[in-house]
Amino acid sequence: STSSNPEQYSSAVDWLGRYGYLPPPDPRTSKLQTMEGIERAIRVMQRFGGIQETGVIDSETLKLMSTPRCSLPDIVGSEDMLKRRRRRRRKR
Amino acid sequence: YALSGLKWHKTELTWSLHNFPSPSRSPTLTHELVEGILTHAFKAWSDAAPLSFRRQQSDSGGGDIRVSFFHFLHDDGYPFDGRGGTLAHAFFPGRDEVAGDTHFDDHETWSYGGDGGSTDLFTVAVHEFGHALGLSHSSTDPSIMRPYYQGPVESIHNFQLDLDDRLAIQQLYGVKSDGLPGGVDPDLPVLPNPAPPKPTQPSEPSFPKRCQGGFDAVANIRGEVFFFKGAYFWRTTRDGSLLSLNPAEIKNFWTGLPAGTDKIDAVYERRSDSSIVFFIGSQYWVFKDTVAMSGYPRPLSEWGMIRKSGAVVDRVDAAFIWAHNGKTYLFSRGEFWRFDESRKDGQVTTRPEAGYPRDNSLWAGVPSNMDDIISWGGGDAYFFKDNLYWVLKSGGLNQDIVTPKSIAVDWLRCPAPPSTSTTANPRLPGKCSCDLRD
Repeated sequence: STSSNPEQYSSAVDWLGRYGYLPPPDPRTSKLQTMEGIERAIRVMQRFGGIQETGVIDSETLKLMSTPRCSLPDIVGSEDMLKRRRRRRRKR
Repeated sequence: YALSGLKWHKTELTWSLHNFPSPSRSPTLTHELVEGILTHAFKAWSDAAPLSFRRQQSDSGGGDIRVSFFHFLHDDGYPFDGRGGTLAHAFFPGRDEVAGDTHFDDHETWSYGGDGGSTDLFTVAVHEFGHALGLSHSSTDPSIMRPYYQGPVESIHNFQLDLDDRLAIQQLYGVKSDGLPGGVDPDLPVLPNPAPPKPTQPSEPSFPKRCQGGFDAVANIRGEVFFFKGAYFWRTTRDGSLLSLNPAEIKNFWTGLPAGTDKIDAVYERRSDSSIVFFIGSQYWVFKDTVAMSGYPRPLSEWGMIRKSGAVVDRVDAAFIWAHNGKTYLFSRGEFWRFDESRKDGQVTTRPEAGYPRDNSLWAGVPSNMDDIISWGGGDAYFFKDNLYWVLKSGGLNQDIVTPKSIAVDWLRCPAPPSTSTTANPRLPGKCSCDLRD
């Protein structure tokens, strides 16, 4: 349930977005994250990290999310670091 | 392995070291040792592909790969986060000014060998140089390009990349011996052109001002806070980021509400099935994600809320799930009802618990006619009224003095008012509640 521990849930969603498993939020162009979408993202993250695919934020998933790591996203789409950097430069 | 789609179009690369890790945090690393570790990290890649790395002095421009130790904000848009968490990052190859730059978090305790709670500089450097050469994160085990810190290697002198990493770097730059690594032309296919830039839209002046407060409804939905006002809403993330200064139109996001909807009374995310419940007047809608489920709207009377006066409730002012006990609370005209929405036989019951309604005044220290309420943070209850909010700590009900704060400033990125005034106790308008600053 998302309501049972909102802080933990929000942290996990934040983590999934930061490392490319969820699309970046944008109220004008994107939908609210669906539960299915979040579950799918968790599964991809679990598969990528080599832990059991459960689709829920379990203790193994939380442990992996708290493991020190590289800042770059695991799933590099249109929002990869360099493109974001270029866009920011153009704005400046 | 995964490739970023970018590579250096040369094999003789230069690098520079712009500073060293702070001696106070990484006392075991001398300058010579850092230089040696980084040199060996480059060698791991040049052993597997026809690449060469030559060090340049940092004051001569720095070359292709510029290595630095930074902490927190360091002017590249990707701040570090203190000890633990993120350790380092690097920019992919290219012609961009920052291409190849490799940054290590100077709040880590870097070491040679990574024992005693420290982080091994060599393995992290090999990983980051992989990015600087064009590799993305790999899910393969073993691979130095896995995103998580894996601890030190047995010996940096004998270290060799794993097969996954060798195949990746050889796909980009070929193999050292004769032969055809990854095809005749190891260049990657041309990337599609980026989407054309969109012109900046000026702010629509008719949008309701977010800084004025007075929200119709506030809801914590999937970890984000939504502020509804009129036909629009604003949205903030857990870390306090407002996704846009301009609001989004409710009808463009929430599909299934009647045309012309210009006021939401209350919203909450149901605990049992994560559906989202909207209250408008004497009707309610249940949404699966952003789309209303079939069969809605349904009459509010189905919730079985009867006032002390005997009248049937005809509107909901506020709704939230109190994280303290997981129960759902609905408020209307100074009274509130409590529901246990846990699933029973696959059904969600919408009947109030016995002993309700009760007076809103039981929630001491907050306005009795609130605009809306959410559970947030560590389970605290946040009461919103006009442009102020009050926080009742987790499980608290009778906190006589609860100092209100500004919704506009704290949630919606509005400037603070020029001067502070004494805040009134919402229950006793003539009595002031002051803190030291006031």
